[in-house]
Amino acid sequence: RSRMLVSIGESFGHSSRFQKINQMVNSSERSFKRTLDMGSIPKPLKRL
Amino acid sequence: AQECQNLEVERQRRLERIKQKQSQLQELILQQIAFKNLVQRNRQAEQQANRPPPPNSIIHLPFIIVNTSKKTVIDCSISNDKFEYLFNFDNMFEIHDDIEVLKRMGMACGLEVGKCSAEDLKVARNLVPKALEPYVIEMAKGPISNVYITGG
Amino acid sequence: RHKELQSEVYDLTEAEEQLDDLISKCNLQLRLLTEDPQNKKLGYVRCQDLRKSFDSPDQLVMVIRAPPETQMQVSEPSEGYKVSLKSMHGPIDVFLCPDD
Repeated sequence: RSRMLVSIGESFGHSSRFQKINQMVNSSERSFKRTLDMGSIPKPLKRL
Repeated sequence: AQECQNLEVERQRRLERIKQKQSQLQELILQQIAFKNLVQRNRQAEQQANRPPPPNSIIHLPFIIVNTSKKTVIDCSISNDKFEYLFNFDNMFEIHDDIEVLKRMGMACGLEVGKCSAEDLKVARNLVPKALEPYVIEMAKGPISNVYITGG
Repeated sequence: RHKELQSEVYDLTEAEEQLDDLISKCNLQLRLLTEDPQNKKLGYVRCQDLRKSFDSPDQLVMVIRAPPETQMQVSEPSEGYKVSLKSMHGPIDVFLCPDD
């Protein structure tokens, strides 16, 4: 499962639906990978 | 012995279901209190100001918010009809719905964390039907973890 | 033990039915509450409410207002921090909560 799907646009759904997403997004893997990347080649800053 | 074992399994299953339904009911009670509090607050504010707030300074429910660091670079593609968006963040973010915002604004009287002053409890009890009052009183002491059976 | 278990399961059955009844009543009350035109008009938060709720000054707060049944898809971090929104019933509004 590489992504999560939720329906938005209604009030007062189940708040827990976003807890799982936030846990997934803030899982350490990607940031760990990023630190590895950052460590090797400093990425050029993106122009806005 | 076999019948006792079956009853034991049935008892365990019911306990699990009751706990899950209890937290569902608590969330519904919180949402009802938070929404009523929000409407009351806005009504009083508009009466005091004698006018509604400027339209571009308010956000009507329902909405969700995405918060991230200000350092985050966000690429955003939008379809012409605004029916589709694609966001690409280069850093972590969090997503919260409107009820989470209302709780953080204190609209749920602190019941969501079981820290409810006597004054707040009085306000909360007045915002729910009589049948739910025992739950509100119980929630004010802290999240109901055990099986709570109201006398009613 | 058998007699004890029987009466306990009976009590739990009663409790569960009572909960089902309260949950359906609560759902109905919440729907009537949020659909009431007056409450719809007064059901809003102000920008300062959002700023207060996500108080750290280095946070950017993006607000998304979408029609019902809009699909939000969030990808795994290893695939990049992607969020896609797809609406079937109207345009989606996205705006940043302005600073003070």
